[in-house]
Amino acid sequence: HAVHIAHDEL
Amino acid sequence: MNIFRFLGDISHLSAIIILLLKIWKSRSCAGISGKSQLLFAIVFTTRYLDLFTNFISFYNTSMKVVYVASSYATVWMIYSKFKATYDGNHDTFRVEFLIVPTAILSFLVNHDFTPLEILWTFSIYLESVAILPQLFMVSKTGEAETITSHYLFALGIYRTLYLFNWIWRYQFEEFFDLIAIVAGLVQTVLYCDFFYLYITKVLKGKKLSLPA
Repeated sequence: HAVHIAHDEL
Repeated sequence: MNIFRFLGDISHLSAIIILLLKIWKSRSCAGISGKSQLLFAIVFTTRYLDLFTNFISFYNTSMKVVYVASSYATVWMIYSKFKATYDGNHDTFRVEFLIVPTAILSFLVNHDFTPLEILWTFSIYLESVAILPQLFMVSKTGEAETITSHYLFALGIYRTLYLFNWIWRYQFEEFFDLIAIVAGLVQTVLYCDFFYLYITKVLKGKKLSLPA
């Protein structure tokens, strides 16, 4: 499933 | 965090440091596109506004702060400190052709129609093409210093490693973000020609030069 990014990446 | 993500971050960080040191040690920003660096400063600024809204980890926060600070330091060196060495005549890419379409696209294709999310999306789109003024400059002058080639390679391989990271995350965490993936693919494709030259020339000890 497509998960909205948690912005844990840079 | 998987190994691809970690190596990607290290590679990105290395690129930033290589560029800072190159300019600082040689007291010159010859061959460096101020426009690309300005775009990267915009990319980091619009992406890391979440520094003020949520905390993820010490690693995450410190990397973001380092990226933002170093991008501003680089822009400052190019447009102020070592301005006399900046080769503006060859840095002629029209950045509005990158900023305007990516801004429009971020309003049209995003995960959530909120200011922070649109800015984040804009930063993802803009990052994918931000290197174009630099690549344009290299093709215009027909050459790049070896240290500049190392910088470009480290910067290009970072997003390539992120692609593997996303495959990994999809496989083991069922996580994927289509916006980041498509933009990352575009970004990687833009570097392909350069990767080829880097491997066939720079790694064999030759300077990166293009046929006239």
